[in-house]
Amino acid sequence: RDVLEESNARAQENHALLNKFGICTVNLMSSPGSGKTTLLARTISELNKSALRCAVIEGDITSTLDSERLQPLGVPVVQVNTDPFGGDCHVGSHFVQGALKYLELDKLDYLFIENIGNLVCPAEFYLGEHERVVVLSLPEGEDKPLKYPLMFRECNLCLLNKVDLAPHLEVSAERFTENIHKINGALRVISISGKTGEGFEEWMTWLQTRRADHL
Amino acid sequence: RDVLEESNARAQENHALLNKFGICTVNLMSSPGSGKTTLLARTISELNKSALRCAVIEGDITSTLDSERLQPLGVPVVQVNTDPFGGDCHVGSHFVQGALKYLELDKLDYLFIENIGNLVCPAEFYLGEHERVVVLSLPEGEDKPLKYPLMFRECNLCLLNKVDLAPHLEVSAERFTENIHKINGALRVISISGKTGEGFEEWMTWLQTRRADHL
Ligand SMILES: Nc1nc2c(ncn2[C@@H]2O[C@H](COP(=O)(O)OP(=O)(O)OP(=O)(O)O)[C@@H](O)[C@H]2O)c(=O)[nH]1
Ligand SMILES: Nc1nc2c(ncn2[C@@H]2O[C@H](COP(=O)(O)OP(=O)(O)OP(=O)(O)O)[C@@H](O)[C@H]2O)c(=O)[nH]1
Ligand SMILES: [Mg+2]
Ligand SMILES: [Mg+2]
Ligand SMILES: [Zn+2]
Ligand SMILES: [Zn+2]
Repeated sequence: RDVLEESNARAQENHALLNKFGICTVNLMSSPGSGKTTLLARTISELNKSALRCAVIEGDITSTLDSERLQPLGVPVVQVNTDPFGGDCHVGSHFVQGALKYLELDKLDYLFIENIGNLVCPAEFYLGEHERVVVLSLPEGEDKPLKYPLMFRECNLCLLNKVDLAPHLEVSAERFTENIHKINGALRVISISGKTGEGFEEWMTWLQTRRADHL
Repeated sequence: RDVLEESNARAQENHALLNKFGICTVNLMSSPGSGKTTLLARTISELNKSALRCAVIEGDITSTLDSERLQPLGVPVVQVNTDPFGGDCHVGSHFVQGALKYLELDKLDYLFIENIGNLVCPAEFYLGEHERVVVLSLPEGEDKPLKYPLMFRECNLCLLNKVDLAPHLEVSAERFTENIHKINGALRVISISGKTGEGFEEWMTWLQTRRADHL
């Protein structure tokens, strides 16, 4: 268990540093393609409008594709690739610790960590974040919380994404929420669309409330 | 590396057994919710029509939801759950070896192993199969092959699924195929829909050709 203890020790160091600078940190997790980057792009634009300063740590096995989509928004983005270090399927706390060295921590209100697309392993690793958010998109199907329960137990919020596609799918948002609450009755669910902006008011309010609560 | 050697040794034993009985075995992998179970349900119905006998090993972290969807089709389905053994995010060759004991091997032409929904780790573990098929669905986005390359390098076929949704998405099947071929020029791509049956003739022909090639 040394590896996990070591990982948690670094995560605690990260958390202490983020608290010192008052940076509300969100670990964003999901299956591949659920819409994390699209959601982040619109979130950054909204935060910019409220003069709230944010940065992103972009976790991927390989490539800089997601960073390249966010950099034009004018916020600091640090890309972390696990491939050169064995291709871990989740972002580890040592990667976050390294990435923090590249950020001007005294100039940030929020930090988003976009984790690697994987509904299993990232849920097991604490990075030092204040909040853990799982993105679940309608096309994936209503049963995912029942089949991949750990992620839904470990998170504080679920963004039920791509709700703009509901008219074209045979799924019901109620059944998603029902299944989520069978696994974790306390998990808050916000229906959202990174494409159309539906649900963003509620998401932005949640972000501002959580920051006030933690810091 | 003992663990991987041990895993491969069992996989070789599985492969020898499957060859002895002439069972063409397909390891089906994808992100969560790409449509593996839906594809299998229609595939089983098609094989039943041609009097080809098949069975399924259903791999999941937890639950029997997928097995319950396939059992009504009248073929043997063995459910494997990794949760009681630590919650592995991929099916291992020892699980397959155990599951084979529950099957009447002299009565099978095909065996499908539905792997756990994860676009990363399952690609690293050989189970003894003849073919490895990755399902990639349109809603996940065109960039997945570039961001999760190992899976696309390790497979022999990609089923580009949910093409019935194309009119409602801003993606292009050509761009998916372009990105797949940047990672693995030899990976065959079949556009398909588990929901409507589009592309099934080509998929069924591929299955019958592969069986003839291997056995
Ligand atoms: N209709 C619809 N499509 C969306 C939405 N959000 C994202 N998409 C599409 O879904 C695909 C994947 O979106 P991404 O934002 O790249 O998803 P991701 O979770 O960041 O993916 P990875 O980082 O590779 O795991 C792309 O084709 C997007 O255009 C949405 O709210 N509605
Ligand atoms: N439109 C459309 N929806 C599909 C298709 N195939 C599957 N779905 C839907 O996609 C969701 C997930 O399908 P599943 O077959 O359960 O996917 P899976 O890959 O087996 O999921 P896991 O085993 O949990 O990883 C469900 O809501 C299905 O109805 C398809 O071809 N077209
Ligand atoms: Mg992304
Ligand atoms: Mg399934
Ligand atoms: Zn993994
Ligand atoms: Zn894993």
